[in-house]
Amino acid sequence: GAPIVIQNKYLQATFDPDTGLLSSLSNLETKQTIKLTQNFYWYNASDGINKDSHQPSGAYIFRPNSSTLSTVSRTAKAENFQTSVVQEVRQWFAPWVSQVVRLYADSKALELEWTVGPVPVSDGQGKEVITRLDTSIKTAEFFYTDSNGREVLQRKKDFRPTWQLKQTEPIAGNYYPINSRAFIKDDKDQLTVVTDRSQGGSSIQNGSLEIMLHRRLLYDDYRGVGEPLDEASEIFPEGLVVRGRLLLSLERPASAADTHRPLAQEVVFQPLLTFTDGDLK
Amino acid sequence: KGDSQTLRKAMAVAQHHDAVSGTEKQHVANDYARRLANGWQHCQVLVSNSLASLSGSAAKRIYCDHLNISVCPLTESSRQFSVSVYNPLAQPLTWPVRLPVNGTAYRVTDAEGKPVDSQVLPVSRATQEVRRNRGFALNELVFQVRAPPLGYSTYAASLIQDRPPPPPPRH
Repeated sequence: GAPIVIQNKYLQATFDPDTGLLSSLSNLETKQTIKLTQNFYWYNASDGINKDSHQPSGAYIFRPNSSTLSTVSRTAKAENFQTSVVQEVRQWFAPWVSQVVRLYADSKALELEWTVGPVPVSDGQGKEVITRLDTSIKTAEFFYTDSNGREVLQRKKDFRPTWQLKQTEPIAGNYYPINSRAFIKDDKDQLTVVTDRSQGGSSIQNGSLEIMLHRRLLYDDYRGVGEPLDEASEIFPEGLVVRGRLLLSLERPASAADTHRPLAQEVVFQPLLTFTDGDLK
Repeated sequence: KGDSQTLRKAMAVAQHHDAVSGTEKQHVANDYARRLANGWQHCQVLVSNSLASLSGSAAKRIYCDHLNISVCPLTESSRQFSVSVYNPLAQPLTWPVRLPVNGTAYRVTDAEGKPVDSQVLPVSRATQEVRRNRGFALNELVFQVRAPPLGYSTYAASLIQDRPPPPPPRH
């Protein structure tokens, strides 16, 4: 019944014992705490049969057929390992979705290593799988993504800074590219997510940040590629399995970049490991 | 003889907007992957030559491209191995390393022979499912490495215990 807690000298992450999901994140240096729930969801991809538009979701076009998300699982089976080098909680959501939440001893970031796939499509529904971080941060419809890995731009839901927007796609119309990081913030707290690859993301609800992880679609979008986005491999003929990492940092807005800039550099320019058998004198 | 030209050319091909955004046909995606993998193979020789020159050791260097799914035939089977860490950043690096192993306790030392705190954890269930029949590691050896700016460091790992039961999960 007690919450699962992983902690180092910088961060503390708490998990709800009933659901196995993250429930809060604290920065122990700055003494800030936010409510933080994270889970996995999927949008049902549009098949093009829609009164507003015949555009199916495909390689070029992200177009869910409604704004309603399906939850992969409301709870996760969780295992907790605590050692002097790393503390981790392994979460199992479904046969095709799992995650390891890690906190290394000297790290100022919480690592979420997600594994998604093969995405099941035997129900005839194409799926666009996301993870969503729901927080207590008061975002007032603003969020921030980087456009090219350098410049972080302010985004506002259903708004464009240079023209009067008539929003026709309530989800896809609010998605933006994330190349290395995205964040949400208010006066006190900034939650930054550093990604290990280019992804799409948005903040549809205040205080939330969602990031696209995987897509498996059943129809071509008629934009030129000529085939549905339905990748498989020799090892996984039933659909691609994808694994990636998100790094979360919680800081005061004024000093958040001091953490997320070096963090993103370490992700982009990762060290190169080589091995030799035996003792290398 | 290694070269970086092969990877350079593969990267040039992959600047096409379809490669950048993933809007290519599947057989084209497969071809991009093949070109990039071939380029990396050539680069590995180049990196090995450079590290041999810098370290003064001609020992054969192995690359483990599937560490993200806990697959590395060398660390899974060897009782003693070394890890060299090259840091491409212009600032000192501290980085967690996770290596697939089959032993349950290892002695890890830095280049000066000082012991480094290390732990062995069982491979996660998800990883076992992802890698299917490609890897056999039961555990992962985890430790923090440090490397100087634009430089490298070397760590040695040797097996000190084989096959006691892995630690039970706390929950």
